[in-house]
Amino acid sequence: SPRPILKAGPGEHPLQFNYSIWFSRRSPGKQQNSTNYEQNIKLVGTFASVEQFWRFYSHMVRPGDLSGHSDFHLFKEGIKPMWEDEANKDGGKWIVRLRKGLASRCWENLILAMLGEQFMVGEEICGAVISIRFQEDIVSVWNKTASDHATTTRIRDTLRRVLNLPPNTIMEYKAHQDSLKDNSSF
Amino acid sequence: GTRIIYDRAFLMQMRNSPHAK
Repeated sequence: SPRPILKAGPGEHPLQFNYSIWFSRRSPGKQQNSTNYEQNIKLVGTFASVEQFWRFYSHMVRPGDLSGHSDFHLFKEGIKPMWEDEANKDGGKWIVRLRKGLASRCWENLILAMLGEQFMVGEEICGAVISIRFQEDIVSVWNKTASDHATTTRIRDTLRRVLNLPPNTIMEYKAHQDSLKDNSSF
Repeated sequence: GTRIIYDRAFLMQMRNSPHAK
């Protein structure tokens, strides 16, 4: 039987959508494929209100304090942070590369913008990822329809604003279908 | 329908609410 739908508690501030936080970490030396990707990704929790979000987030490690090859994923409840998910299969993502030291602040600004519905693109946002790597960190924002130029442009402009990025920051859009073809995520 | 929109300042303020602990 399906589990009951999570709701905001009495007196709490509901979010437009419920969200789930996931964590993944690649074992050193292991080659990534879609099977072990799915095994490595762990659901941390799901929340329906601002208060529930902070109860999770305040106890989580900040992404900038993670080491190795790790990712936090924040996705709408019911959407798995994988290309294969029905909501993602025709989608794509904006990729922003960050120099070391910026990950925690950028991630917090990004997820607050998502939870607060600052992107104004209807149902198009699927989720966001912060990827901690050795040389640099990467944030990405996933949307449903890679071919929808008006939506992807609006997401890019909102990202620039909420991340407060330097004007020369390089942003790249990649359709998941293209990532599948060249077998790469970044 | 109506969208539930929160700005960053409000969300940051909510961080300190007793319900968020």
